Amino acid sequence: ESVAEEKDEL
Amino acid sequence: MNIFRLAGDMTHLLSILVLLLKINATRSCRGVSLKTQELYALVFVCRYLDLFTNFISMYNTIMKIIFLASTFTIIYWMRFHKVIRVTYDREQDTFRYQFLVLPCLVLALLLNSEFTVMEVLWTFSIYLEAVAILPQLVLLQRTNNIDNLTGNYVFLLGSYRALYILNWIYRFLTEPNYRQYLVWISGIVQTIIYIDFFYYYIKSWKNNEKLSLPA
Repeated sequence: ESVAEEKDEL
Repeated sequence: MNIFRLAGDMTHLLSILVLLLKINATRSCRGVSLKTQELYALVFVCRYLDLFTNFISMYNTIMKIIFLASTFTIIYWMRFHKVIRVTYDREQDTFRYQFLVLPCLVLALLLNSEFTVMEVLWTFSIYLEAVAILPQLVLLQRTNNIDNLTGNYVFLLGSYRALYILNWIYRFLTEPNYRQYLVWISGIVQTIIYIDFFYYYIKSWKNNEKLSLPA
């Protein structure tokens, strides 16, 4: 869920 | 990716370019905090461990490599380049790493979304990034004659953080279930740290004066 999604930010 | 996120990343990239350019062109790192640069190196190493485990996009990978390589280049110049290292304000750049690193590490161990090595290190990097600029701000305060480019570097870094907040607001409004509280709170703290600097930066720019921060 959001854990993976936020990792696309630098 | 939205426009605020892209603008934020580009501002971040530009800030690093300004710093590389300043040091390389003037052969001087006067007013630049090695401590802040080394803290950023630690931030990037801990956060970008997923370069080896998780491919997100070409953009993401290239940016990560640029941030890592440029930060290590700056550190290398400041520590080992025979002309540049002499210009480093060693006596003024006295902020202690442990005051920032240890609390962030403890906080990351206590407050994270998953207790795994990767996740704790990632969370640690989020907390540490929020405060990594502090040695640089302290050094600027102690520097009488702040170089324009050094001032611009810090201004661009602060702008990048402010743009990231707009990016989060945009994502919150457009993506269902998008929430990342730890990142938001750290990011807001990080941006607040710049407010005082912004005030003096804009004031000096308006009055056409050289930037100086009151002690």
